Amino acid sequence: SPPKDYEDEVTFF
Amino acid sequence: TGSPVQGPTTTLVRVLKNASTLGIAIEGGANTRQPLPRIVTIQKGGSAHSCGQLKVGQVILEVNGISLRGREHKDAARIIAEAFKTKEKDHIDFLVVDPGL
Repeated sequence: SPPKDYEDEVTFF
Repeated sequence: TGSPVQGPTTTLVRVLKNASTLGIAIEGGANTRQPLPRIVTIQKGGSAHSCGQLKVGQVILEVNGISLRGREHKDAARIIAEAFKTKEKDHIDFLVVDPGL
């Protein structure tokens, strides 16, 4: 599968 | 055992859990354009900020000796969250690399 749009995956801790 | 050889740009950072939040945000993970999690935010008032050694832009290679290589975003995020939550340790060890160096 093509790379995801990683900007959509941000996690805060 | 699976730990990368530490190069000159690789740093082991110990963050004491001295605040109610870790205070970082990460992006990326396996199968994205940023294959290892990258720190995008350091929040004031969090444990990471008070430790003073983590920086925006650093890439996280390991958390408490657990490699993040090959782990997708949610899996890497779970490992970090559990490292902060566990009462077994009062700190988290991050192995980070600064790609800018």
